[in-house]
Formats: sequence, C-alpha cells, structure tokens
Amino acid sequence: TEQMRNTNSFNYASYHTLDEIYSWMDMLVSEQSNLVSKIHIGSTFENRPIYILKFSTGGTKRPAIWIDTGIHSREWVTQASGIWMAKKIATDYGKDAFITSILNEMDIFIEIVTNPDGFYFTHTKNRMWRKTRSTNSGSSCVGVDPNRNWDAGFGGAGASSNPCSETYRGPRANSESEVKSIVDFVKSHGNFKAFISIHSYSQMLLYPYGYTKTPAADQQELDNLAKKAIDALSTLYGTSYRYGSIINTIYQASGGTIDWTYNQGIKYSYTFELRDTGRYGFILPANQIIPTAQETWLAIKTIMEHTYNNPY
Amino acid sequence: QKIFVGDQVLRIATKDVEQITLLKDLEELEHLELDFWKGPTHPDFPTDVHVPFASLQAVKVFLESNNIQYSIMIENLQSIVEEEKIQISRSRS
Repeated sequence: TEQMRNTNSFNYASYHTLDEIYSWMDMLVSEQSNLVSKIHIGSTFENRPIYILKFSTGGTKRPAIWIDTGIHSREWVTQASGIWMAKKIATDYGKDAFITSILNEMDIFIEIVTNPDGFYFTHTKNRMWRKTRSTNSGSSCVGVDPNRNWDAGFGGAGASSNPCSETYRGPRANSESEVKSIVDFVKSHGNFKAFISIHSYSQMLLYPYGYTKTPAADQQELDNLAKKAIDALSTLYGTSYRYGSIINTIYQASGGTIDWTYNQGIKYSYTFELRDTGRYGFILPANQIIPTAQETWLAIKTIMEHTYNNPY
Repeated sequence: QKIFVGDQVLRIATKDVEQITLLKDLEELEHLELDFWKGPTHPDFPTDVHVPFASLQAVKVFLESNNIQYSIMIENLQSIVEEEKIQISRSRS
C-alpha cells in the first residue's frame, strides 16, 4: 500500500484501495482533530466498518449537510472526489470565508466509501461490480442495488425483483446494512438540511422524485437551485450538465436514496452524476479526478450556500 | 478475478422512441448478460452498454437488423482495466 506521511503527501490524482482510504481518513482526523472526527455508523454484510467523517466546530446536532460518494462501488471517480472534497473542507476552514462561516453554524458529514464491500470487490475480483455483496436466499446471484433499497416507493416500477439484475431492489426496504446504517444515523440525528448523493457518469444533477411523477412540493425551488449549481459547475471547465427530477430526466427508479431523504423532510436532496468523457464510462482515467472534484465542488458549494441562507 | 477480454462497450444512438423500446426489449434478454452503463432514456441521449464477448455478435446483429446506429466506445474492456491497474501501480511507486 501507498506510504503516507500526512494528508498532504497523499496522491489525490490517483485511485486508492479501501485500506488506503481508511488510513487517509485516520490521518486527516489526527491532523485536524479540532475539526474532523470519524464516526462508525455500522458494518457491512462482510463485516467491514462503515465510517463517516464529521466536520464540526462544536455544538450538538447542529443543522447539517450530508454528502455521500460511492454507493455504486465501480464509480471510482466518486470516492476519489469525496476524498478531495473532504481535504478541501479541512484545508479551507479558517482560510475561506464561506467554508468558515458555514462550519461555524452547521456540520458537514461525508461518507466517502458508502459501499465498502463492493468497493473492495472492485479492487480485488471484479472492477465492474456495482451492488452490495449480500447473498440472496434461493439465488446464486449476489448483491443488492443499494440505490433501489430505500423505503421510498420500494418495490415499485424502476427496480428489479430479480437478484441477478444490476438493479435488484433486495428482499425488503433497508435490507442492506449499508442503507440501514445511513437511515438510522439520519433519523437519530434529525437535523439534516441538505443531502447530496454522488454517482457517475452522465453529467446530471437530479432532485426528487424518481418513483413517482408527482412533483416534489419544492420542485420550483429545487429546479432553480439545480440550475444555479450547474451554472457554477460549468464556469471552471465548461462541463455541461442536465438537471431535473429523476423520473423526468432519466427514467422511473423506485427505492432511491434522495426520494427517501426528501420524504424525511430534507428539502435540499440532490443526486449528482459526475463526468462523462464519452470514452471511458466507469473507468475514467485518474487524471480526470481533480478536475471532476473541483467542478463538482462549485456546484456543491452553491447548494450548501443556499441551504445556509434559507433555513427551514 | 473476473476478466473482460474481448468485451466491448457500445455507444448506441437511437433516433426515435421505437428504437428506445427495442433497446428496452434487448435489456430484458438476460441470457446476453448485458450491463447497461447508461440506460435507454431518450433519443437525444446515447445508451452505453457493456457487451460480453460471447454476446457481441448477437447484439450487433440485433442493432443492425433494426437500423439502430452504434459505435464502439471501448474496444476491449480488459485492456482499459489493465491500463488503469498500471497507472495505479505507477502512482504508488
């Protein structure tokens, strides 16, 4: 594994294994223990720990922003972008006026490897693995699509009941510990104001709903903010994004992450689909990591700023 | 370790809703073991599909016989995966 002296010597322009990422997280926490802490929110099917990083300057259950990357394990640019963004937040606190003011009033949580079993599997056995690694009784096929396993229209159209499908929803909502761990944490925290779930690839910024054509109650505001966010994103490298509700922009998908978070009352619920060079799909070259993370960060900052300025 | 020698990723350009429907039918054919990286959604947007080597001929015949345009986005998936591994090793050293 890569030898790391501190988080500055880490190569952010390369892909890393689960062990390297977990070591990097420990390093960040030890370097900035006044700002960053690591929380163990659960364990995977194969008993790996599930960690989130908490950026906080104090207080209890302050209004908070959630970012997760890598719920689909093969989307490596998302975990890599999560690492870059976590480092960016840690570096900018105390230097950048916006990040400093946000962290003086709100907390930021980042889950960098949302599907650790799947991620480990992509590094060791199958680079193209997307799902969790739970076994399915009565089937030789393994894994559940964790973005069809949430309790939001679960079992409806836009998810498969076939364990061999890439979009298998699982036997019941929250059957996957990777999903249940987040559900339990978000419910027990009770004060998340924005929830951003990051995927790749097809350059889209989407908001609820995916399981129903009924527009979200806050559709107009979500739409306006999405446009503002992708406008900010495109200022850096001119990357063009589409935006809209999941069902109208891509297709019907039931049991999705942000449909659940929105129904829990987290108004600013968004999901990203990061860069598509049109040549590599999920195997985006490592030299694209930093540009991808940089431009995405501008959109995320826009969403965070709006959340900060519009308390509810 | 799963290998992808000879597997291709095809980028499919549909021209109308009928062709989208045909791709959705193709998606249902489980024996082909297709993995839609980007599902068929709208004629304005491409569909990307990972096709195992064993299913390549059948899929290309299906597309061509239905006049559906496609190009090869990734010629040999395994070689891209290998390239990625080499890059990771290089960055470590």
